[in-house]
Amino acid sequence: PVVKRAVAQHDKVPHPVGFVSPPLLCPGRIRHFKI
Amino acid sequence: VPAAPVAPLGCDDPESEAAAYAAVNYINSHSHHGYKFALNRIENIRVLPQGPNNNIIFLEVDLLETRCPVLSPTPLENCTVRSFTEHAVEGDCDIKLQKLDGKITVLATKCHSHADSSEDVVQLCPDCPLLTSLNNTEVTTAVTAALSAHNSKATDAYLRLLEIGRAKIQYEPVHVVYVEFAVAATNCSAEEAKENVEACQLLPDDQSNFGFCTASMITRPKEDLQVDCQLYGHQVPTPNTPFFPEYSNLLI
Repeated sequence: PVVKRAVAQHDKVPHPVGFVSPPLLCPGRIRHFKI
Repeated sequence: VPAAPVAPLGCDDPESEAAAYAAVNYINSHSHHGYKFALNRIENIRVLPQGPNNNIIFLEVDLLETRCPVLSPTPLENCTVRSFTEHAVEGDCDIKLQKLDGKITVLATKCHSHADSSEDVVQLCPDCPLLTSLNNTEVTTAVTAALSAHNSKATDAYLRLLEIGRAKIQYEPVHVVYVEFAVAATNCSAEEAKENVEACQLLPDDQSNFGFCTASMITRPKEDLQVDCQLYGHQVPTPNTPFFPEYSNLLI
């Protein structure tokens, strides 16, 4: 018989030490002022 | 083997800035009216690889208007960005570029500009003059009076109006109209113009001499008119200061 198995709640894979998520790439810096 | 995915570019990466400066130079050198714009912020950048050393780049940038008219030979880096209290004008541009073997080429641009809201300016500076429509009658009256006053005192060429670039009106404590307008020298001296102004035509392309005037006209409590015109001298068209043929027969 085909039985549907509940998928075990996967635990978050810890980021390896030293991994820095990419900084917010855009929008860039403001050179004068923002209207 | 598919091309290796291109690492996403940051908006402040040197490659993004190089593309943005190429785009801003292109926009300024192809703009036929108003003022030069300076880069204020790179909003977004997307790179589509087309093959080895061949990328299409889509760029979104925020620009700010400077005080330099598009016909001014002043290099952009020496053009002051209008301050917030001068009633700044912002430009939003979408640009498509190609970077092929390290050379950046602008393929297309789409821009629109808008002035900052008057409420923002008044909030910070209650008495600052605010931008007004260029065909406001007080504006056209001030431009006509200022150009006429300059030509009546001029000892060199008679100047004709090319376009009104900017106008502001201050209501308190006195009523003042501030105008800025582009002019061009004609083939008449100011003296000759008094005889027959219809004969005064803009100089041909190879002798063109553009300039710029700023003026302020107080109407109340008493009349007072200040005008200052500067001619740039003949400029050989370059990628930064192309000559605009439609000006040669443009008389507003």
